[in-house]
Amino acid sequence: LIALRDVTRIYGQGSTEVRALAGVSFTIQAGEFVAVMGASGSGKSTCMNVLGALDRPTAGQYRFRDVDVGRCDRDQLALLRRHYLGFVFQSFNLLPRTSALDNVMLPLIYQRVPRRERLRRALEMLDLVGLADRAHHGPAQLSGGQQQRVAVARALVTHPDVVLADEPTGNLDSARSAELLGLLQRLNRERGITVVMVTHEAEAAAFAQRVLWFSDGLVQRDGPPAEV
Amino acid sequence: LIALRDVTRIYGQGSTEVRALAGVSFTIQAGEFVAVMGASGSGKSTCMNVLGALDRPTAGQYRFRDVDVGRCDRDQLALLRRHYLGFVFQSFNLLPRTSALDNVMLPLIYQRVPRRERLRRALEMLDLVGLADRAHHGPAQLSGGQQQRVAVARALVTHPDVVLADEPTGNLDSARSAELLGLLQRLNRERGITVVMVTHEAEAAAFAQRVLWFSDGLVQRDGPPAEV
Ligand SMILES: Nc1ncnc2c1ncn2[C@@H]1O[C@H](COP(=O)(O)OP(=O)(O)OP(=O)(O)O)[C@@H](O)[C@H]1O
Ligand SMILES: Nc1ncnc2c1ncn2[C@@H]1O[C@H](COP(=O)(O)OP(=O)(O)OP(=O)(O)O)[C@@H](O)[C@H]1O
Ligand SMILES: [Mg+2]
Ligand SMILES: [Mg+2]
Repeated sequence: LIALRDVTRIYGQGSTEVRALAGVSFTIQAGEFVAVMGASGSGKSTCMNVLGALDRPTAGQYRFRDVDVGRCDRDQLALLRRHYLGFVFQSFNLLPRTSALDNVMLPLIYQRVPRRERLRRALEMLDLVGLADRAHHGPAQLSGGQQQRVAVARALVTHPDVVLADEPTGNLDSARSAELLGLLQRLNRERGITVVMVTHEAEAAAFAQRVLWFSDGLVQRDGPPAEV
Repeated sequence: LIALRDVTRIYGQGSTEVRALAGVSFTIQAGEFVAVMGASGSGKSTCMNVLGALDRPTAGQYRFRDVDVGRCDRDQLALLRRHYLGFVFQSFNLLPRTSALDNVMLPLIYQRVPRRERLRRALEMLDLVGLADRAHHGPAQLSGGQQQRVAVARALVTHPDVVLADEPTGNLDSARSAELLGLLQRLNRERGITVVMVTHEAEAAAFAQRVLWFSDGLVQRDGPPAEV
């Protein structure tokens, strides 16, 4: 499903050059639940942006469903994301001055889902993350953890084949966190949704079957949570 | 030092009314290290905004250094914050398109610290959080955890009497997190800085001597970390 080979991502040049990714190679099969861990600044979000077709590598290859993503033009990338991917951003990226409900419905509008069905599915997803009673609040009227849950609901509402979640529980108490991780695990086991999740918490990584450990732009370790 | 009595904060009105704080009372002595915990949406950030004189209660009283904060005008509040408080926001609130160094120097400009001294202290603080080599990066060129550490550096650079930190380690790996919590603990023990820190992680709360547990806008429990 996912295959990275020697992926490099360099920012800046010369003396201010930053090697955010320094030659990353791994594959992920459909149906896996993979945790991505590693020190702050080690390249995890940069790797997630490459996986999500939001950023192009400086060098190396990314194949998604056996398509060379680097050869796609902007429209093809947009279609690929819309059709297969759900992305939870580390800083949420909700539309400001837009209700939680409208934020969650947005991916369904892109998929041309009829209005009544959009409303039903968005409300159902908000209810799943415990925010049915906050549907009409905008981001400025939501707590940090509530904004994070809206971002998760938006990523899941299209039932994507692949969920890319960058620190989805960083602002949640342990009860809400366990709830959300349990939901991701159910989607993975019952519907075969592939999950790639950045986390810094060992208890969250325990919900995955495999951990990719990043260090200075490289995958340093790759194995079951207990080992890594 | 800090005394809240029956503090209430209500958003909206009528059927859309939200009681973010529903009558909170507690005191904090100078030199304490207090963790604030509780479910997502339970009122922690709202309470921190009241403590930081960034928001006025709907009802109740907040006394800081025996001054009735509710009776202060906007200028007096600004002086109070500038002189005594350092605030780490849950969503960082860094100035965009502004380098890490300039972001950290900003509170020192308000305190009329001379330029050479500002530079020295800001670089020292960035070094303490492991970001000496990112001094000239703006927020868009920093990872999530790096932005969080810049926010912490900015809150500490004035050596405030009181540090209010809203989820300061939410985006940090366990090594960086322990480092930062150890720094807060040292400032608390060696310099008597009062620390009030929202966290959802028990390992972080263990650095404090006391936990205030919030639930539905009320302080439900108040005691040592092991008990709460
Ligand atoms: N401007 C607003 N208008 C209406 N409701 C609001 C507003 N701001 C916050 N709220 C509500 O007030 C409640 C408390 O919010 P607060 O940010 O204090 O929670 P919190 O404990 O910090 O949560 P988290 O752990 O998720 O950060 C939440 O239920 C939130 O929806
Ligand atoms: N636009 C940019 N220009 C320069 N350097 C950048 C830019 N974006 C990111 N970086 C650098 O690339 C490195 C990797 O960033 P990345 O966001 O992938 O880290 P991360 O592992 O997600 O960290 P965190 O756990 O703190 O979120 C960091 O050291 C960061 O400073
Ligand atoms: Mg990141
Ligand atoms: Mg909060």
